Amino acid sequence: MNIFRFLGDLSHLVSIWLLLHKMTTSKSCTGISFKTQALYALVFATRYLDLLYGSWHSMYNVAMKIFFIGSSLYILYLIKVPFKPTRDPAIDTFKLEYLVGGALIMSLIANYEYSFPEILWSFSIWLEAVAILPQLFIIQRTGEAENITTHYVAALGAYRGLYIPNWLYRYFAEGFFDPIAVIAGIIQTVIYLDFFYIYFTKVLKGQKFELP
Amino acid sequence: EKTPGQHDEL
Repeated sequence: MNIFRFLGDLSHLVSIWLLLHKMTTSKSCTGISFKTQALYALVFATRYLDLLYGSWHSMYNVAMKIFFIGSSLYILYLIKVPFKPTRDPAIDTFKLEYLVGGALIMSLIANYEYSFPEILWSFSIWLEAVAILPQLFIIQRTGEAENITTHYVAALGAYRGLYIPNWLYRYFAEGFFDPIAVIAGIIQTVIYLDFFYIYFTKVLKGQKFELP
Repeated sequence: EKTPGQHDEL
């Protein structure tokens, strides 16, 4: 564990807290992509159910995995049950087939072993790389976003961004290099760049997130 | 070299 990875994981926790805070205080899920949230639940289920076959690295690791699986299911429940009337499915129209299909193909091409757990792990890595796209698509379509929603996306992007110095650190300090996680992680971070540009130039200067 | 099943990152 190094500082970049720890701050990244912390940022991931903050993002989930921001999302729950937005939904429970406004009692709505307006502007939130159910599809992105469903993809994250699938990412966590396919990556973290390795707990079931004994992949226990540390208490930290196990507790985080359980938290991410549990909170993602709770978020799906909130969107689908109590806040269902506030969701507008007509703007959440990104085609999931392409993302899931692409991740499936990538997991068969790029994995460390042709075994069920390894292909599942690789699938979750590639799927996570693109899971934010339906959410960014909603922001692009509506041309604006509530500030709290942009803070949520920014915290998620920061989590991914911080994993890059973590990999550099691990490569030089531990000789650890995981090419699949690194390549998918860089793709994932690049997807956030446009968003971050507007977030830094507008939202952090007190303006509303609006596309030009 | 990456060993399968040793994914310690989240």
